[in-house]
Amino acid sequence: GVERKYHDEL
Amino acid sequence: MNIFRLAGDMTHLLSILVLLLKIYATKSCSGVSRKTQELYAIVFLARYLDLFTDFISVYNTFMKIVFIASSLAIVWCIRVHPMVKRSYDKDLDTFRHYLLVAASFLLALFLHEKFTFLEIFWAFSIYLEAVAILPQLVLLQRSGNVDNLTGQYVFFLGAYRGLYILNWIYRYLTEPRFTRWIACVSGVVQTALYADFFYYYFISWKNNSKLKLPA
Repeated sequence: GVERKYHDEL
Repeated sequence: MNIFRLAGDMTHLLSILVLLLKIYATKSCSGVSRKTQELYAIVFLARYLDLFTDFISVYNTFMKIVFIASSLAIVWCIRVHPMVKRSYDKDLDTFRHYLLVAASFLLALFLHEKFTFLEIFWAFSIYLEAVAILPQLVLLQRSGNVDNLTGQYVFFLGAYRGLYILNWIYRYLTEPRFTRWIACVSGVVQTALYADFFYYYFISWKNNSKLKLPA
């Protein structure tokens, strides 16, 4: 699967 | 990105603008905790180390740079600007903030998503942000009277945290497998710290009176 983008928040 | 997250980021930005405006317009940082501002500068520097390794969006990159630059500018004003510096009351701002830094770093060494340099600093920044407002709240309580802009600064900061919680609820309901224990639990703790302040803020707003915190 696609590795999730961890820290997409600020 | 959902509306809560965007609104949260905007109130966060607004809080920083209000603080900069206060310092710029009055050439004074009375009522502002330098320690809280230094903690925020550390928070942003530690969290956005990924500025060089991960690209999320132009928006994210832009906001990260704005947060780092503005937090450093505020610390610079309080420490270096001759007129602002004079208004800083270090006798009111006595919170031992290095203890918060040490405790947050220790916690990050044990509680993190991955044992890597970036992840440990990321977790550290989350824990530190959760408690970074404490020196400011203690200072406000000590001085009793809160000027309007400083009150609004803290209000917008608290609103930003509340909106992030709504954002997480929304993401939890709409995204499969949305689990972020570290960020969400720390975020709830952080928001809870504002509860007392919000209570008195709304009372003063309702009575149309000046914000005063009980000693």
